Amino acid sequence: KSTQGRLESFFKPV
Amino acid sequence: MLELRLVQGSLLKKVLESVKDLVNDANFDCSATGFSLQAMDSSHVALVALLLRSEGFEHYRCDRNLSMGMNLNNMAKMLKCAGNDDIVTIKADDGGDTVTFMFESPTQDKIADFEMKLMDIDSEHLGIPEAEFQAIVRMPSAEFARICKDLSSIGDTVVISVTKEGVKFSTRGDIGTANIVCRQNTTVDKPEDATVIEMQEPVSLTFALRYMNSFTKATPLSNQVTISLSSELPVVVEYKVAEMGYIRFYLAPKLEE
Repeated sequence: KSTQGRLESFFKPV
Repeated sequence: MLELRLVQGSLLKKVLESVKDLVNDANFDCSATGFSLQAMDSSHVALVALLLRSEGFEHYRCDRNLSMGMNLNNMAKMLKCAGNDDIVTIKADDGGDTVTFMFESPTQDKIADFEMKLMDIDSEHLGIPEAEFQAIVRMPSAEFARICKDLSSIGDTVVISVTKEGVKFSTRGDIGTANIVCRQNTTVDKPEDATVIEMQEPVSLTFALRYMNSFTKATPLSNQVTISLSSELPVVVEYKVAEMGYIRFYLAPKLEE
């Protein structure tokens, strides 16, 4: 089973 | 005042065709560095980053940093009206609520201007740090597009694995499985046909094919595509835009539960 990652999990808002 | 004149106007047409289905609205940022955009898709899974450096324009005037919110579908509609050989000029006034696209035929016998309404967009910018990648694959963009298209007829996701053997694209679906391995190949007549694999260590990541297929709409921009992979980082799929910049697509991987 896998879930779709979100970009915010990897990059921080600026 | 902003005035950007791009002799190879077809580049802008191709850029819009490659992003308009991924992102609805986006802010184009104009500064001394160039004309740029960073935007996420509505589900915050994929991100597009575009840079067209100021030196790539025949004329580049940007008196102060300007952010212009545009509906990319509408912008694409307007740019579709430019001929492939046309010179495209983007004009806007500071604080104005419109942008003008001017199209000049190469022989200067037809000049058109299209004015588009700007929009206010709350954009969320993400900081993307420089990363060391475990593997970087450079391959013909048409080949990558073909692989993504073929695999999406079998499954919904692609596992991209880089080992010493090469780069493997795998999928599985209800009807069966598919594996496509591309090996490094630098003994080609034309450099754009080469496949080059730089591997620091083996890496294997899973991605949604729907997004990968969307990225390959940028294929007309460049003969080569660069795929940069690192464990538990978004993949970067990059197409160079002539000599003036790039369009990069970031896609968050599928995570094992």
